[in-house]
Amino acid sequence: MRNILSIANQKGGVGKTTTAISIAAALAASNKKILLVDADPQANATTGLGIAKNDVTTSNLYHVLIGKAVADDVIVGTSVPSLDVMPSNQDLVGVEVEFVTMAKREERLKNAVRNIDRGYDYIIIDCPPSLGFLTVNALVASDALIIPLQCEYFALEGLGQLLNTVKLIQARLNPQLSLAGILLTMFDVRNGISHRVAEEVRKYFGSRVFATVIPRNVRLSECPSYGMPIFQYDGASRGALSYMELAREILNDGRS
Amino acid sequence: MRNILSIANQKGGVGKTTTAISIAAALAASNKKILLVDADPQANATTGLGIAKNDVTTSNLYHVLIGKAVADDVIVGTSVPSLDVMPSNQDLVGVEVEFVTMAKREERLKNAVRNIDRGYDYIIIDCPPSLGFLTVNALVASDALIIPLQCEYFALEGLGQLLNTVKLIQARLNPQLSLAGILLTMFDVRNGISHRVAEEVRKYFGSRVFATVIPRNVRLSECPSYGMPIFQYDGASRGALSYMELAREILNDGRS
Ligand SMILES: Nc1ncnc2c1ncn2[C@@H]1O[C@H](COP(=O)(O)OP(=O)(O)OP(=O)(O)O)[C@@H](O)[C@H]1O
Ligand SMILES: Nc1ncnc2c1ncn2[C@@H]1O[C@H](COP(=O)(O)OP(=O)(O)OP(=O)(O)O)[C@@H](O)[C@H]1O
Ligand SMILES: [Mg+2]
Ligand SMILES: [Mg+2]
Repeated sequence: MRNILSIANQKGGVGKTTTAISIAAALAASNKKILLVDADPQANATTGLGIAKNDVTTSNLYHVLIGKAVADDVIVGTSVPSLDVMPSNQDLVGVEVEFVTMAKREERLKNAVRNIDRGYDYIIIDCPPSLGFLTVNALVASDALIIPLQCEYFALEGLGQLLNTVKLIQARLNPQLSLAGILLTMFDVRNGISHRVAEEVRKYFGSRVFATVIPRNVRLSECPSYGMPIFQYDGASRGALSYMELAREILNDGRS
Repeated sequence: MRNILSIANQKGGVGKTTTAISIAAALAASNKKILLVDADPQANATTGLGIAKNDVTTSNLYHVLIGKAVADDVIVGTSVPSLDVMPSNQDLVGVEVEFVTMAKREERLKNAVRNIDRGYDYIIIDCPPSLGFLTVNALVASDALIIPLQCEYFALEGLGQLLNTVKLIQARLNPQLSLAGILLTMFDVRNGISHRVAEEVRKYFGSRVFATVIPRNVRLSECPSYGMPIFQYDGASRGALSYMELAREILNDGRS
């Protein structure tokens, strides 16, 4: 049973891509073979790992979803050993409309990733900030889901809508899908709202919230401009240490 | 000619909603009559102005777009004098697929707002973090566009894609659409990346970047939990002062 993990939240800018790249790199550093699937037309996970968007214009997830290529054709390596990427591209913007009449359109990604035979221990899927076609495809393809939650008011507001969508998907499209956990991100100790949001989330969701909290740490926002994950950029930073702790938590409790 | 302004950027969490609410409230405080249209299914602009999502489940932008209601029916007042809202709701999530076979589907919002006869000086449209149906509808309905740009690497990366989409819309759907300006948001003086991004944006876009820069200011992230814009919550904060300065810049140079 392969572990396929989606990183999803329709609220924008909550740390989905940063979490996807950091978990993927941390697991790769723990002797696991990892594939990171970039399911966001913005392609931030692709460039955040040093792959130029212009190098993959004819060979990326879009071509796999429309059936012009198989996953194996488009997967590329990264500067991180044991970490591969299925890159994305802005062509993905149009898939929701392109596929509207196609039967079982929500299973396109599931069929694509389930046939990959390269011995990956984990497949991590970075989702766009929406509850549309691409995110639904990712959740249908996944065994579990991590919800990054920025410690801010607007982010907390959207959590209910996301959990409703997850329940619908579990009921109709993917009964296997479980919630690996809610991850508190960009926590700022100096900021009252961070504490209030964290308290409220732990009150409602208890053990479904990861013990690891990701602090706001400027090094996390610097590393993508160098095309490398936090561990290569500044392994001793609070950002790197917290994501390494999270990877251990994921590996140890076998939640996903 | 009425001023219809979209606040758009497909990158998530860059300050679109905060900018839409703050500009709308600042213009309302400058004796202008303002309508804020919430075109995001997350409905953050709706709740950020104190309107409960559950109060508008049967009467919001969704019903206007599907033709079940006219704009006048769904517009509600706020605690801010001269500021009304056309609220949103999560039903909007499905419109992209629902409308796929409808002719001129990209003009639904334009037709809805152009017929409102309540003497608004400005109509401000808050967009979701995507380049899909709702954002295209907003840009087709608009006279001008403001692009909030968070001073971070991933946000800078997406700017090219957004400007390409704007050019396509100008060429095919709305030749009137102009760029009111790029607004630097969440600028943190202590953070090297903020300075680097700001320098790069001014180098490429020169006078198309607003002189006003919005600093990172915790008061801006606190006010939505009280359902009020920054001016009512903390009018002396750096966040409030910078958005008041921006409103003056918009009014003075008649860009939009
Ligand atoms: N813990 C953190 N501390 C400081 N900055 C962070 C942290 N996590 C992410 N960032 C920065 O915040 C911004 C938003 O993060 P990111 O792009 O990962 O969010 P996202 O949810 O993937 O956004 P989108 O909704 O656009 O896909 C980025 O510029 C990123 O570098
Ligand atoms: N200048 C600022 N300083 C500090 N916090 C801010 C600032 N502007 C916005 N915020 C906070 O940052 C978060 C993201 O801002 P906001 O929700 O306005 O962005 P958005 O672009 O509308 O997001 P989305 O892409 O989800 O629609 C919110 O929690 C908001 O309160
Ligand atoms: Mg992302
Ligand atoms: Mg918003």
